Amino acid sequence: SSSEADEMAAALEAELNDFI
Amino acid sequence: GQGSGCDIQLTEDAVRRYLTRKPMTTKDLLKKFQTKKTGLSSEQTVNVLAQILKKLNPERKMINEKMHFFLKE
Repeated sequence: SSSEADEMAAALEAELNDFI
Repeated sequence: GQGSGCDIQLTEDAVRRYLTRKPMTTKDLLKKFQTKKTGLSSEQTVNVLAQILKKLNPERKMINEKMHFFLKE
């Protein structure tokens, strides 16, 4: 579903935020 | 792909190929590596993709107010 995709995208961006 | 069981693998090479072709958001990338296609869990997908992106260290640019990643050839 698109909401799962949204959650995954948010989780991925959170992971990358430490790095960016 | 070949046949109906066409698997997609979440690898550094695959991510590099997509990002060399055009800028993509995290969501675009996640769509390319949907869990039902890779067989990975959501958590694995996020973790693996995060590791790959950290390693590739792609360029970033804002398109339509969204962060896109891309790689120069």
